[in-house]
Amino acid sequence: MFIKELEITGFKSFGEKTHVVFNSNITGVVGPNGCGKSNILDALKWVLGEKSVKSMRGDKMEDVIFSGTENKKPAGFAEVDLILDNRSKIINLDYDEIKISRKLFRDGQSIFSLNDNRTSRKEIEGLLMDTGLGKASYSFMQQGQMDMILSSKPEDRRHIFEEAA
Amino acid sequence: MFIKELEITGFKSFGEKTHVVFNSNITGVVGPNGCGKSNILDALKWVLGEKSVKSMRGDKMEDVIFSGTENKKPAGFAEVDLILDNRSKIINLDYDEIKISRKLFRDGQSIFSLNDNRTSRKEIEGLLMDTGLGKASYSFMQQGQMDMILSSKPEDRRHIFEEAA
Amino acid sequence: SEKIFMESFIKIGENFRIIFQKLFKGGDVSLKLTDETKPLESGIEIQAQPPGKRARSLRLLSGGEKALTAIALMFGVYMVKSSPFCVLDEIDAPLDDQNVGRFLTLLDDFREKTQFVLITHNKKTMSKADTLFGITMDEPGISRLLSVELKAG
Amino acid sequence: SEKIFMESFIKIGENFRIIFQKLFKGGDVSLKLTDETKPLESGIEIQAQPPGKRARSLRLLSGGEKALTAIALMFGVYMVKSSPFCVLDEIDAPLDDQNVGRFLTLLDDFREKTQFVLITHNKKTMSKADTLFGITMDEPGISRLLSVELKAG
Ligand SMILES: Nc1ncnc2c1ncn2[C@@H]1O[C@H](COP(=O)(O)OP(=O)(O)OP(=O)(O)O)[C@@H](O)[C@H]1O
Ligand SMILES: Nc1ncnc2c1ncn2[C@@H]1O[C@H](COP(=O)(O)OP(=O)(O)OP(=O)(O)O)[C@@H](O)[C@H]1O
Ligand SMILES: [Mg+2]
Ligand SMILES: [Mg+2]
Repeated sequence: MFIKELEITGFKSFGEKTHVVFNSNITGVVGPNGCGKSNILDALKWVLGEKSVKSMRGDKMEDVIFSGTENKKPAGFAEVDLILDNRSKIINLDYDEIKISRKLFRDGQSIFSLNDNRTSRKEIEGLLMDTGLGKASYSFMQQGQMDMILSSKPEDRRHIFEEAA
Repeated sequence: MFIKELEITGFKSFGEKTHVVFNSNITGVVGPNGCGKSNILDALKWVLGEKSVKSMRGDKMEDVIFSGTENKKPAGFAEVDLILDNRSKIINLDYDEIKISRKLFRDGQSIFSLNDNRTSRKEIEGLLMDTGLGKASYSFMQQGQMDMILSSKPEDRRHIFEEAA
Repeated sequence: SEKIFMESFIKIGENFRIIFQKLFKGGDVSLKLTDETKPLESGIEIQAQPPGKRARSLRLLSGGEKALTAIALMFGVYMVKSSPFCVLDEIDAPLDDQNVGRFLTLLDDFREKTQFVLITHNKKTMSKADTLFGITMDEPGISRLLSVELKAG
Repeated sequence: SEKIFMESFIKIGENFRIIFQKLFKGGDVSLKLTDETKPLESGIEIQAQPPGKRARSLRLLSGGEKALTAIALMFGVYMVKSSPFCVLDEIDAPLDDQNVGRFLTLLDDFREKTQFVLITHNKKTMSKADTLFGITMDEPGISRLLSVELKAG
């Protein structure tokens, strides 16, 4: 599988470090309303460099940091680490495994890392450019968003087709 | 029950006359995608005087007339008859039963009837004014529309509250 | 006028809270005017906080939490000025099993005065109905009322 | 440029038709530029006609028909330029049982090259998954990965 592991700490409702290991081609994610399933999708988008706060349902980027409950203090930062299988060299780097990390502190400081070496979002975007991963619209079909391409005006639909070309 | 019977002829996918008798307080309507369930809701809205073509998912009012299939010709008109239990006199007329009918021909001619006597939409609207029936937003919670009141801007939410006042 | 609007608005806010707390088994909501000096023009602010969670923007709520909150609000309005019937078209679609159950229990508070028509694909909702109408399209493009299943008792 | 866009656009149109006809067991679709002289600026017209029905405005399609049509289009695009993984968040919600089944069968055409993550409340979809992760909030407001159920075979 392409996505091997995902580690989520302090991101949205993941107030505790959560480690997800993927080992099959079709993984189901289930649970009651509000338990955090769509937040996992948000975590994946976010670690891949998503800039749009709105597309993560927030008002400001700080909204992705775990904001606490009655019994647990808010987190000081949100961090998501993604481990990818790169044996097919879909990403143009000479590694069989690639780790992409993103960390955001409350003061706004944002850190991207590639295999634990600090890098920039631009760098990450560049690497993902031709893999199809960089563009959210293919890899993520979000809850309640499917209708949009059919209900939008003809002029507004272009972006999906432009991304594919 | 308040709605006793509904007869639908030539309205949307109801190419054949369909008679629905209601005899309980909670009626379920089930069936596969596209079979016509939401069209029944549209028929009810329409016979009560709905003016907005958009709210019935059409582009023009003529879109509610059965437009035919490979094996059946388009209908010349759409007609919906609604029979209401008025023993509680919720509608200010001295009848225990009230029949409201609406018929639309392809040439645009539109006929409203009350107990088989021709009347105008304004008349129907006036009768329904204080019953809560006239205003679609209470009586109809449409597919995919529930989200809107929460996602709309504060200024745009007023109409629901104004209708209730 | 202003007085009438404010009375009904305040009542809706109370109903909204009561129903929300029934559906969520706790939590809190608030319904406010953005500008209290202009009740007839002001926008309306909604806050909703499921139990154990902090109040956040409505947008951060999950799909199912939003649906349940919208149901609480619509029925809160309904309690102030109801209609003798109510057609609900697949409003249970985003809800998990437990929340469908809570929504169906809510209908019991209204069913005496209100005739409900529930369009649904959900088996729990189907079993709540006293009568079930099946719509089919055996002949493509033509809707037919195929079956009326009456439940005993 | 223009040539590249048109090539991929035409391919998407063909894929869209193939997938639509698989999901609907028939019917037809068309994907056109509103202005064929300006491929890089033109809007895009979509027509979809389920089997046995006449082509009408997309808006007149039912909730489930729209969802299935959108799935056909998104996967049609996907065939032209795919990503090694795809996360689908409750896209089966508006579908009846039969259409959920057809959607799941469609995934078989893609699963060799694409890793899918399916967020769902639907039991049929759950049984299609090789692995199931359960997320819970036993402690309110804090998500936990509670269970990993691996299916044999
Ligand atoms: N920064 C944050 N801190 C803590 N909790 C958050 C934060 N952002 C969002 N949440 C919570 O996450 C929850 C939403 O999670 P999510 O959207 O993943 O639910 P879901 O499992 O997809 O549910 P559904 O089945 O209803 O779609 C909300 O209750 C919201 O309050
Ligand atoms: N004027 C018309 N003539 C014939 N058929 C029509 C007309 N208007 C709409 N239809 C058809 O009605 C069907 C939609 O019906 P409806 O929206 O009631 O489905 P539904 O049972 O609610 O399905 P879902 O479960 O997917 O919501 C569409 O296939 C559409 O083509
Ligand atoms: Mg969700
Ligand atoms: Mg429908």
